[in-house]
Amino acid sequence: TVGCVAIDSAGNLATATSTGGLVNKMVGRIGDTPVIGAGTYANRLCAVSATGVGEAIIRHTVARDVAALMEYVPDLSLEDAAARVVAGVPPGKVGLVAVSAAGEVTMAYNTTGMFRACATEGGRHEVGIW
Amino acid sequence: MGWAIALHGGAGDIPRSLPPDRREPRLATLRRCLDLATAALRSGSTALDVVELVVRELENCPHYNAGVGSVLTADGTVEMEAAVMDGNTMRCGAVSGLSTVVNAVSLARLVMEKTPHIYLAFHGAEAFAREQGVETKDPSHFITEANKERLRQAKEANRVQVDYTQPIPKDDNSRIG
Repeated sequence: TVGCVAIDSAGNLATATSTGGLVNKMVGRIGDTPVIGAGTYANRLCAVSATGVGEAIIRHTVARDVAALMEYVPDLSLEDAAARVVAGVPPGKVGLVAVSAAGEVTMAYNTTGMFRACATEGGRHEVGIW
Repeated sequence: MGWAIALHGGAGDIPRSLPPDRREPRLATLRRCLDLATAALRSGSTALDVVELVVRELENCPHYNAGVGSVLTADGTVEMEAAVMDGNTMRCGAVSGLSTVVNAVSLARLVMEKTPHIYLAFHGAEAFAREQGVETKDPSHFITEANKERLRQAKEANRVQVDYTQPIPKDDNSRIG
């Protein structure tokens, strides 16, 4: 799976995710990526793209849950919201990247690793796997 | 506040012993995507345009599991899917079951922008792709030798695998229970 989240200088948030799914999946199987709110979600508060085992991500409505925490828990940071959601999914099942309307960036996962990268206008620049 | 961007190329059981020839091409693609994205954001591109731009690049990289390089179904076919969402308007588009569309993410965006719907799948999505004139290729274009081998191993082990599940040594069944 691949995905990207961004906020532009005008404050617009967006997310996109694309995948081939799982090796040896059943023909006709649909994963989390195209299920809005599961693997992909954005609103005026944040944008999220997830990766991992689609069935787990759908069950836990991962992307929407991050946005919901941002919406309903006062003063919660994006990093804490993402960490809380990822921690609630069985280990080895999920990773996500997210950006918030405040320009926060987080990349959280409970797998061994996640190919990931981020950059901000403020100078943060990261590329990593583990 | 300013702009910000994050991208991923999949999560999974990625061993720290991943050989350089499998690690470096993927890292190089991440760096290239980051450069593309930051340049676009600095020049005033919208977040929506940038996420589509980046995901198209990742789809075109055979080392990642989307577009060319997509993993295979039990029948040895590709069934690709993608989604896009605009945070301000909450407009969104999604596609599933694609076997010929080169950049599924762009078709998802067309669903968002050109239809009254959110989600098109399988033959309906393929027909919409033809109607919109997006680039398509024979399904064989998306299938790599590495993924044929991964499917063979997964079938042998009788399991499904996330993106970076490692091959199982012939003399080791500890990871399959």
